[in-house]
Amino acid sequence: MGCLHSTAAREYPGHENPVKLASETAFSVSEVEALYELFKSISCSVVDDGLINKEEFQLALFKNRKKENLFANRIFDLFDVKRKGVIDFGDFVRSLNVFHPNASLEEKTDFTFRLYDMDCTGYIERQEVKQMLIALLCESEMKLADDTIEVILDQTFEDADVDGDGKIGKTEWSDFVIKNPSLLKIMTLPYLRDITTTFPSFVFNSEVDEIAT
Amino acid sequence: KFFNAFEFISSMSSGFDLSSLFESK
Repeated sequence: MGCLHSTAAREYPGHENPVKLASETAFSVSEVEALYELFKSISCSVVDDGLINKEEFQLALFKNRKKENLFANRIFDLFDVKRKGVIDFGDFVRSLNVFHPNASLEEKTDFTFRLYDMDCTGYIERQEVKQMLIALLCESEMKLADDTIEVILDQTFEDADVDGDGKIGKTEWSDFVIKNPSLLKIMTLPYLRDITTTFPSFVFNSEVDEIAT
Repeated sequence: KFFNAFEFISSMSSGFDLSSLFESK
């Protein structure tokens, strides 16, 4: 018989077990525990209910709960996996994990597909891309002529919409991303590889007890 | 060079940074 090591992590009532979450993600158990401290802090900033609502998410990101930002809204909607208008701890960790350098390209590709499929139709439609483009231009106070936007959309769909049905399906998106890998650049946050070192300020009680049996 | 709509969106959203979450304490 060899010497077995078991990991005893804290239990968080009402939230998923950190060991289970670590086993499903690229985060270690101690990193998941550190993320719990962060989650707790964000989730009690407006309503102390153990869940992150959109205002709390915006407040954490921008220090302003009313700031409108389309990209942040979309990220919140995707983190809100259960579509309840709030993010629970398990979904917070699993969603952050997609941005981890060690997460698979498949996960990142799928996340970006859902990011642009704003109406959840299973396709990225021209109207959705146009809406996002215009909203981001407005937020950036940049101006592009309508004709220029249409040309950009024409060329994009000519390249990505291989079957020419006016919308981009999942397979078409995967192929398009393979040809344009820069589109996944926003999906990898290098600092997630070592969050407890990069952001020591949010780590309080995250030590893990290693018990030899 | 052809600049596709998604590259455009990615570049414009580059100011969005989840790292702010970690500095929220």
